[in-house]
Amino acid sequence: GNPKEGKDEL
Amino acid sequence: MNIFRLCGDLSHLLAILLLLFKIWKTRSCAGISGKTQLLFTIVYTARYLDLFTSFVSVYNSVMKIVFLTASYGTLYLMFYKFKPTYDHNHDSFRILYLIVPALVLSFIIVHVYTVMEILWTFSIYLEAVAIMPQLFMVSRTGEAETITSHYLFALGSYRALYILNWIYRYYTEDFLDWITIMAGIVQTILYCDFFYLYITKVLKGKRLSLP
Repeated sequence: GNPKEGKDEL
Repeated sequence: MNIFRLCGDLSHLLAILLLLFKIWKTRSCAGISGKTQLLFTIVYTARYLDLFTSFVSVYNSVMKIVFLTASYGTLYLMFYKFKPTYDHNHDSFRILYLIVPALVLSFIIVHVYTVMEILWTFSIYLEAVAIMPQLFMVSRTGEAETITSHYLFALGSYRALYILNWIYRYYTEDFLDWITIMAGIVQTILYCDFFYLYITKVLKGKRLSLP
């Protein structure tokens, strides 16, 4: 999982 | 999306709406730190600029818009509509002591050097400590109204639930972001004292007052 592309959290 | 994340988001939403409700219903923002509210508005603005650059889901976008609108609405109520009720004498925490270190740290510990990424990282660091002026205010006045206590409890629970969400995501998706995790842990630790008082006093029907 790449957190930079994640950003699905608020 | 998992149950911890959803509960965290709902807890966050509840906190924000509780605060607006309290101010509107009592026509007063007594006991609420305008500085903490200003910091949260900076946090949401810096983080949710990605509304213009990336789309995740309708849920995600709607929540971001609600958080942004509610935080600007809260500032409007505090610094304009109900300004005479704002207790600024007790809201004396120096917020530059929080903003400057958060900004500096976001240039040092960051995933990639882009404007959006640095703004996002800054928002994560600033959010971790944004509650400090509010907790400082409660400690100065020595008490908090019950609804303010509910607000703080919901707000603190949100990041604690996010920690469970990160643990869950680590095992199920191999998702790991140390920046949010460390900041989230710091954020949750700041509430520990308050959680203790909330459970031992407010839940037993007593007003939150410090010894």
